[in-house]
Amino acid sequence: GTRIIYDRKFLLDRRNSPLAQ
Amino acid sequence: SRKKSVVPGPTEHPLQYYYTFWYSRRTPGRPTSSQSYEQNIKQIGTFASVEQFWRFYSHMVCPGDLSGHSDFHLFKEGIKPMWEDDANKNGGKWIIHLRKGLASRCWENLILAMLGEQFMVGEEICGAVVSVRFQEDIISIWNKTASDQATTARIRDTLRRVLNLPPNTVMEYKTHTDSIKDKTSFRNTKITL
Repeated sequence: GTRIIYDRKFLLDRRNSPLAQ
Repeated sequence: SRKKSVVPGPTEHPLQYYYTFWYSRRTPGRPTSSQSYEQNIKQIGTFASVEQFWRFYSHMVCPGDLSGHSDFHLFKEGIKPMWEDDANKNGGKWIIHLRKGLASRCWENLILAMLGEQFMVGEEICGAVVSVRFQEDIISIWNKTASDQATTARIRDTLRRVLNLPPNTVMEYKTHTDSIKDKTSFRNTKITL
C-alpha cells in the first residue's frame, strides 16, 4: 500500500498547531 | 493482535506506524544484565499522529540537557528497545558518536526522518536511540536484518543526508548478536566512512 511520508519541514510546521499542544 | 491504545485524531496527520517513547537511566559501574536493563527502562507513551508526537516531544527534556548515563528510545509500538526482542534479534544498528553539544539537534533530525518514513527501507526500521554519556553522546538507529547490506547501506546514506553531520564523523554498524556477545552497545571496530 501507500506509505505515509512527511519531510522535516512538514513535521516542524505541525509543531505549533493547536492540536499539538 | 495489537491493542490500540491510541488512534490519530480525526483532523490529525497519521503516521505510517505507531511509536512508543522510552527512557532509561543507569547508575554507572553497575552490571547490566538484560533483566536489570529491562527493569531500568520506562515507557513514556505511545503516539499515532504527527500532532500526538509533538505533544510528547515538546514536554521532554532535550538530550543535550540530560546528565549522567541516560537514554531516550523511540521504537515502533510493540518492539521493546532490547537486543533480544523478536524484531531486533537478527538486526543491528548504525552508531554515530557525537561530541557534546550536537545530540539535541541530531536526535530531532533522526526521529523526524524516522517518523516521516525518509529511510525508504520498507518494514526494516525498528527504532532509534540517543545515549547521553559523560564524554560524548551517541545516536543509533536499529533495523531488523543486519545481513541485508542493501538496507544497511540505504540507512547509512539517509543518515548522512538528514543529519548534516560534520565531515569527520565516524559511523559504525554493529549487529545485536555482537552486542550480546561482548555485552556492550558501542565499543567495536570502527569503520570510517
